[in-house]
Order: sequence, then C-alpha cells, then structure tokens
Amino acid sequence: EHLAISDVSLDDSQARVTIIGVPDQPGLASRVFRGVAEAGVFVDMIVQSYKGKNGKARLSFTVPRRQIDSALAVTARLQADCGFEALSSSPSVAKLSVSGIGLHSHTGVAIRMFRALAEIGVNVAMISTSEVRVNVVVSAEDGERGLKALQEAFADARL
Amino acid sequence: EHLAISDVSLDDSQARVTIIGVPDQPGLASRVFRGVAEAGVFVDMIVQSYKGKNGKARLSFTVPRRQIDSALAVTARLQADCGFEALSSSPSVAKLSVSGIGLHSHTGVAIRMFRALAEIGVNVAMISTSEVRVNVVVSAEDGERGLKALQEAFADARL
Ligand SMILES: C[C@@H](O)[C@H](N)C(=O)O
Ligand SMILES: C[C@@H](O)[C@H](N)C(=O)O
Repeated sequence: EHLAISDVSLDDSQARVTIIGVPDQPGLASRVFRGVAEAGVFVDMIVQSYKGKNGKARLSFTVPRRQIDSALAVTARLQADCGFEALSSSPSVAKLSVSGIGLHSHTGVAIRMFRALAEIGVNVAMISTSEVRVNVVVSAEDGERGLKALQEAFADARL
Repeated sequence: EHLAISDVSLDDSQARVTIIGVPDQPGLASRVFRGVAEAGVFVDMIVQSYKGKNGKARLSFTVPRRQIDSALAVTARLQADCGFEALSSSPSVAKLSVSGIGLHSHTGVAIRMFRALAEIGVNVAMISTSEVRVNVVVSAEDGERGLKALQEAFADARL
C-alpha cells in the first residue's frame, strides 16, 4: 500500500477531561461545549464513542494544560444539572498525530501507528481519525518515545 | 468569530461496530484493526474515548454497509482471545462532516454543529474532531434532516 505521509507530530501542551455517563439525548453535547467555550476554554480534540450497555455516552476532550481547572469547574457545575455519572481528568497528556494524503491511506496510517506504539508498549488512551489525519492520545510520559517510534515507522512514507 | 467553512457533507454509506469493554493495554487496537484489515474490510472513522470507571476502553469504528457482516465476524472471533465484554453494531449510520479552515475555527464549528442538531432533536451518537474537520455520526434516519440543518447553520460561513 502506498502511504503518503505529510506530517508526524507531537503536541504535549494538552490536558484531558472525560465525562463518564452522559445521558445520550439531543442537546447534551451542545450544552457541554457551549459552557466550556463561554468560560473561555479552548477545546482541541473532542471524542465520543458510541454509548455502552447502560445507554450512556462518554465524552472526552482536550484543553490547554493551563485551562484544565476552568474546564473542570464548568463540567463539575453542569454535572448535577445534566446527570453525569462521573468526571475524570489528566493534567497532562500527549497527542500524537500522523497526517496522510488521500482517503484510502488513513486506515493504513492508523494500523501502522497502533502497531508501532504497541511494539514499544505505549498504551493508546484516545483515538480520533479523519480523512486526512489520525490523532491518538497517550500519557505525557510516552509522548517523546511515541513520536520517535512513529517517525521511524513512517520514515519510508514521508513526502 | 470568523468561521471559514469549506464543506458540509453527509455520508450515508457507513455501518457501525462498537467494542464495549476493551482491555486498556498496549496492543489491543493494533490487533483489532489489523484483523479487520486482513479481512479486507475498509475502516473509515475510528473513535476511542478515554476508559471508564471499570478501566476498560470502548472502540467504535465505521465500515461500508456491505462489509458489516465480515467486520462483525472478525471482532466476534477476537472477542474471546482479547476479553471484550460485548459488541454492538448498527447496519446503517449517517456521518455528517463540516470542514473548517485554520486551527481556531474547529471548536467554533463543533459548537455550531452540536447546537444545530440539538435544535432539531437529532441525537449525536459519535464525535470525532481534527484540526480541520468535525465528524459526527447520527442515526441513518437523521442524516438528511441533519445535513439540511447544518447547511443552514453554516450558510453564512461558506467559503
Ligand atoms: C484500547 C486500546 O486502544 C489499547 N489501549 C491499545 O493501546 O491498544
Ligand atoms: C452525548 C451527547 O452527544 C448527546 N447524544 C447529544 O446529542 O448531545
């Protein structure tokens, strides 16, 4: 498979907020992110996987590390109103990104990323793919060595 | 806020697979997606939100509708080996996408999307954002009216 990679990068400026047990009804995502934006918090990655057996969704998002306290304050205030089961967060995470060119390459890109990170024992905490880019979140400690592993794994495919 | 939107689109060719209760250890994502690729299934969107209170992750991905059976066969075969708690799927979903230009617009894009869908009572089932694009999955029945609502919501921002 011919992969054409334009960029492999590490963003270690982010923190993570996860809302566990979000009622899966229209309007909740809008309330959460409007509240976070009104508090002046800049959200980077937003990820929601499909609901679980209990019918509740799980929303994760990343914010600049210096804004984690205001992001948590907003979600904690919404918790009672919206019926969230729990909040979890991390003061620092690392986002690893690989950008490919063309629709058919992003699956190949994802598979190669997951394999490269698995081989060095790095756990993938969040995944978000789009047509031209695959983003994964790993622990802050794994950022640098994750980046090195991905640079090697894609060395032959760089544009 | 000046939003610059290059595209609002609906892809109603996809189906969804969700693996509930994935052990959150290095290597699992690699095994799943290598298995799915070896079965010749083309994966479009991959989403993993952060693990829940039970320490297990939840992986959702979309595949062409005609390939849902082989995708489920692969994940069912892996279920016992990898210790997945459950599988869920949908034979048809609708992916709504809005592409923005420039880093600072994608949060504004996401908020406007969520609000537009909330106002017409469309439930957001999955979310995946990247720097230039926001993808949400809704039910197949909500695809067309979701697209119309987004076209109106972003009419003033189209490039
Ligand atoms: C769940 C899955 O992503 C796992 N954490 C892995 O690294 O492969
Ligand atoms: C969980 C959240 O995304 C909800 N389903 C909504 O539509 O807002």
